[in-house]
Amino acid sequence: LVELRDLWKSYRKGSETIDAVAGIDLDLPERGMVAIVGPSGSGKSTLLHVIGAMDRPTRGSVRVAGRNLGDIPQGELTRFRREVVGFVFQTFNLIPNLTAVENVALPMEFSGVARAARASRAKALLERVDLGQRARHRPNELSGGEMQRVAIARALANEPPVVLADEPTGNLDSATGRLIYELLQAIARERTVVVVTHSEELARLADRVLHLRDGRLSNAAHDHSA
Amino acid sequence: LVELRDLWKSYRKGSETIDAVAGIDLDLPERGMVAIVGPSGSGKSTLLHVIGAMDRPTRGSVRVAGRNLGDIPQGELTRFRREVVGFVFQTFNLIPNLTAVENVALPMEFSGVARAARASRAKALLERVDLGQRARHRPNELSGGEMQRVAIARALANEPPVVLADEPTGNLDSATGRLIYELLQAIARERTVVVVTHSEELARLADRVLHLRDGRLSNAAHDHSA
Ligand SMILES: Nc1ncnc2c1ncn2[C@@H]1O[C@H](COP(=O)(O)OP(=O)(O)OP(=O)(O)O)[C@@H](O)[C@H]1O
Ligand SMILES: Nc1ncnc2c1ncn2[C@@H]1O[C@H](COP(=O)(O)OP(=O)(O)OP(=O)(O)O)[C@@H](O)[C@H]1O
Ligand SMILES: [Mg+2]
Ligand SMILES: [Mg+2]
Repeated sequence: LVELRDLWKSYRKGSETIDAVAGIDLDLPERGMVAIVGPSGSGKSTLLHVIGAMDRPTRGSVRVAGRNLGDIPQGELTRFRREVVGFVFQTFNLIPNLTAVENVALPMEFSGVARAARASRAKALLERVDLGQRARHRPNELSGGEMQRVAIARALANEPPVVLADEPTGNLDSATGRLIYELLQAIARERTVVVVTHSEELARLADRVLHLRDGRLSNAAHDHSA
Repeated sequence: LVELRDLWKSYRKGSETIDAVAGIDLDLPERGMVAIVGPSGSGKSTLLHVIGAMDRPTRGSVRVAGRNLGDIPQGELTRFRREVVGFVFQTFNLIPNLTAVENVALPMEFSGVARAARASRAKALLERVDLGQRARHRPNELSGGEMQRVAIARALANEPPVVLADEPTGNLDSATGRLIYELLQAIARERTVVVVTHSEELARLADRVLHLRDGRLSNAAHDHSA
């Protein structure tokens, strides 16, 4: 479903070049969960952003469901981001003046789902992440872990074929985190799920663990240091 | 150093009242590290915000170094926040258009530290969190874990007697996290450090672990589930 070929993403900073992603080849299957682990600053978020068409690669290609993202015009890319990819940002990125249920319903609004159906699906998603009782709270009336769970529910709103989750349980206690692991495992049965995580427990549940260090995949597949 | 008496913080939401903190009595010593653990939404951040004078309690009192925060006029409270308390926010709250080193130096600028001394101390603090090589990056040129480490360095800028850290390693891999644990342990030798954490490893290093559930401290002191 997702094919990366010689993928690079580099930033210029003064006279320096930082290769956040430095030559990655990778094939991700249509179903199942892949975990990406690696030190802080090793390129994990950058890689997810490029796969999810949030960032353009410096070199190399990203193909999703047979289409090369580099060839898709800007307008169509917006629809791709909305309907093919569900993204859980590391910094949540919730809309401040919308309630939790409105934040979760928003992707469905863009996709033309009728108002009543949007509201009931959004509420059901919040129940799934154990936040039904916070549906009418705005982001500044939620705790850090509650905001993270709203962000997870929103990423699942359009039932996208690809879910990219960046550190989805970093702000959760182990019991609440386990609820999210089980949810991600369940949805990975029918679609591609890629999680960046420092949680060894979540990495163990993945079908495959990729180790990123200085922008490159290492084959330290056996050492589970997350 | 810090004394809480019958402390409550409640929010009104429509017809509902949410008691984020529901009657807490607590004494914190002048030195040492205290960890607060508890489920997502249990009141940990709210408690830290009230101790750090970022939020006013609904009822009860907070005394720091013998002074009742409720009696301190607004203008003086700003100096208290700057010089007595170093705060690591769960959502980092870095100033977007300042570089990492400028963000770390900012609290010292308000306290009248000379420019050259500010710059060298800020740089040294960034080295301590292993980010010397990212000093000139703005927040949007940093990874999640790098932003978190800048926020930790900034909280230590004025060498405050009280350090309050809200989930300081939630976005860090275990190796980078360990660096921060050691740093917090070292600074806790000479001042009060309170950390909210879901990391069992960090909670084990604390002199005392407090368990918060639905805004109340429970005496499950021996069960280290973080
Ligand atoms: N302004 C507000 N209005 C209403 N409820 C609020 C407000 N701010 C926070 N809350 C609620 O208060 C409760 C405690 O929030 P707090 O941020 O202290 O939790 P926490 O223990 O830090 O959780 P986490 O581990 O998820 O960060 C939450 O359930 C939250 O929804
Ligand atoms: N706009 C930019 N300009 C320069 N460097 C950048 C920029 N954005 C990111 N970087 C650098 O690229 C590297 C990779 O960042 P990335 O966010 O992918 O790391 P990460 O593996 O997600 O780390 P973390 O676990 O801390 O979230 C970092 O060292 C970061 O400083
Ligand atoms: Mg990241
Ligand atoms: Mg919190």
